[in-house]
Amino acid sequence: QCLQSRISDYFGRD
Amino acid sequence: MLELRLVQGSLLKKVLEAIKDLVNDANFDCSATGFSLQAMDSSHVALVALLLRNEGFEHYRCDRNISMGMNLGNMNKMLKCAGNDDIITLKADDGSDTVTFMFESPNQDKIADFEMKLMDIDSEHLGIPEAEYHAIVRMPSAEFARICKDLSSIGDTVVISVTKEGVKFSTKGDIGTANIVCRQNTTVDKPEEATVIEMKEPVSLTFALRYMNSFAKATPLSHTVTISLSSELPVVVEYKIEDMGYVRFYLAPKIEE
Repeated sequence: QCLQSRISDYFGRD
Repeated sequence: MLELRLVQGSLLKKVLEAIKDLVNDANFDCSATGFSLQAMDSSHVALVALLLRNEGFEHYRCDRNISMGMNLGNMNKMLKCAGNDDIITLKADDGSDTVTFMFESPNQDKIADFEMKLMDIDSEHLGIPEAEYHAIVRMPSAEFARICKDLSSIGDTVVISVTKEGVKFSTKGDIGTANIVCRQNTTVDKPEEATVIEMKEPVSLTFALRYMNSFAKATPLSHTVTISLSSELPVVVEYKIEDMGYVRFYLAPKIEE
């Protein structure tokens, strides 16, 4: 089973 | 004062068609260099980044940086009223809470203006670091759209694997499995029909197909799509907009529990 990661797991606030 | 005149107005119509289902509300940022947008979908799994550079507009006036919050569904409703051959001009006065879309028919016999209310949108702007991707695949955008559509009738997720053999798109579902391999193919009549694979390292990542199918709505913007993959990074699915910029979609991968 796979979990959906989120964009914020990779990119931080500018 | 903001005034942007886009002779090829259909481009803006296509951009909205490409992103309106992914993002509900977004801030369009206008600066001296161009018209841009960055927004995430409501579940923060995908991010869209749009850039239309100033030199792609016939007339580009932006006196100071301005951020205009728009509901993309409403913006799309307005842009649908423009003809495909119309020239579209965006206008906004300083401090105004509206934006005006002006549509001119090619022979100037019909001029329409639609004024839309702006909205305050509290969105976070993310820093997207420059990254070295393990593999970059460039292929015809229609081919990519077809693959995503076909696979989504079998399964919900796609595994994209790049090896020296080529790029493989795989899915599985209740009724069975599917694998589509595209090999590098540069012996084509037109460059936009080529499949080009640059691989530094083999990479294999899993993504939700419903997002890929949403990204494929940008297909009318470009004959080719570029898919950049690195393990442990969101995939980048890029549609270049000729002479103007791009629409880039970032999608966070599915990861093993």
